[in-house]
Amino acid sequence: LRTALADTKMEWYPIPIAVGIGFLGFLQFYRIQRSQSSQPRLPDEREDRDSGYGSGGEGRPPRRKRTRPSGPWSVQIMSTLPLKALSRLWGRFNEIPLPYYLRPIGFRLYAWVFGVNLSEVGEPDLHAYPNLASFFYRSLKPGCRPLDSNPNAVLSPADGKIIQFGTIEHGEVEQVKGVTYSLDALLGAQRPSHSGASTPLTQPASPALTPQTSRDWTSDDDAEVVRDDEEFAKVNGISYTLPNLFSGPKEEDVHHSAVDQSTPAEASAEAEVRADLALGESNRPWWAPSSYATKTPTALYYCVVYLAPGDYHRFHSPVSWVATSRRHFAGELFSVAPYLQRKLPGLFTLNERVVLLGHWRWGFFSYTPVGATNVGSIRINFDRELRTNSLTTDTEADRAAAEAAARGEPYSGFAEATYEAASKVLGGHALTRGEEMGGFQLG
Amino acid sequence: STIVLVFEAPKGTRPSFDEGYRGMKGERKGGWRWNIQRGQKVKVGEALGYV
Repeated sequence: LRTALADTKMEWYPIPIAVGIGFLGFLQFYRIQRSQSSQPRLPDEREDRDSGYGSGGEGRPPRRKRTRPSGPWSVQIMSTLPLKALSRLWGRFNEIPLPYYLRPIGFRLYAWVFGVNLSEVGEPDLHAYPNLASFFYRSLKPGCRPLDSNPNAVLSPADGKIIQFGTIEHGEVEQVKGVTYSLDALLGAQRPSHSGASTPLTQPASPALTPQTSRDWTSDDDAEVVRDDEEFAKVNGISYTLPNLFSGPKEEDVHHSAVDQSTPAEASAEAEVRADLALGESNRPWWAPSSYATKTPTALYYCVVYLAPGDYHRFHSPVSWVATSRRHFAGELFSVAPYLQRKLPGLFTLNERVVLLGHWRWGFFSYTPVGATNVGSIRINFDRELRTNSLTTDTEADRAAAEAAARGEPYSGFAEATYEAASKVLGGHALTRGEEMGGFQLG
Repeated sequence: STIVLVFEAPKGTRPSFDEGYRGMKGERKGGWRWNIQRGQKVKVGEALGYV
């Protein structure tokens, strides 16, 4: 190398101007292409353009618009895979019955790899589990998970790891590494609808799927969905009305309900909250704290629990609350492993998820199981009509998108159903503290 | 799989003037308080926090 460097004769020539211009042009073209590919795009638009339907997709029935996630190369590769089809295939594969005598060996190996505590498994005879899917959805022995003795505690809904928790401010949930996503995108931007009809609580709720379109929450159309002064729930002596719970109290309610009988310290807190309310009322979404009319100022809190493959995959109710509606977002099924949560912004708003909306003693409460590639099926015990990770659901979503387009409205991306109960006061499906609500199943 | 909880809870009341004078400046008393840490493993039924 030393000889080559020392003895090789180098001659320098000026580069022709045309080559330089061409090089700069190529560099600019490359930059533009790169910046476009890194931004979220709509695959449908790209497909329409490539297939000759035009940029607006003229002549083609409208389909659901799904944003393409941005992120590192691993995310880009993953976004090109048919994740839902893979998930369904994975589910079918795991439903294949195992040979009877190989079951204990296979499940013990699985338990050793993923750290399953076999002494807690509800059925000690491992031969009883015909396949991995049934073992994955195993129950636990009674008494294995004692509930916290403090009645004011919010319990962990599942076995898992705390990924993130905190307070929600300005409608943004902070994800890992400071990446944020909108609460509207997670839960849906429209207020839940409510119906006065009722069915017995002892029977599982049978909600009718009523795909609805999203509207701006500030629009006047909201009056059609929520009836004024309809009593929503009465918990601990506090009456909740729909306007109170989802759109805030009326001005006169604020003045009459709390301040008159409060101490000076509480009155100052009330005054502060009322000032916040006055500031934010014009742009306050429906899920924002609703207890301004009561004496207790509240805030919105969130917590993300990640369930690893070996964990117990049934989930329970963290508090006693009332589920009034559910929203099924038929999204994609990316992995939700902590690595991908760090790398893929807004992961929870991309994946298929079931948002259960309701209320508890302090106001708003929502519970959102988010599916993943390997565990794409979300099961809710009291909602037998819910079908997740299914071709039928995707077809229904496509049809709903077409109907919304025909009406000239944007598609909200979710199908909503309401839970009706015998008790009009509760107005939904009541769940007790620690009650099993459902679970995640393989594929 | 993941579960996301979003809920409303009391954020406590501001301390009185005397309490603020004694060192509780800006801190709210009562209200919601977390009982967990990031990365902590939890089991069903354990408390995430208290009101």
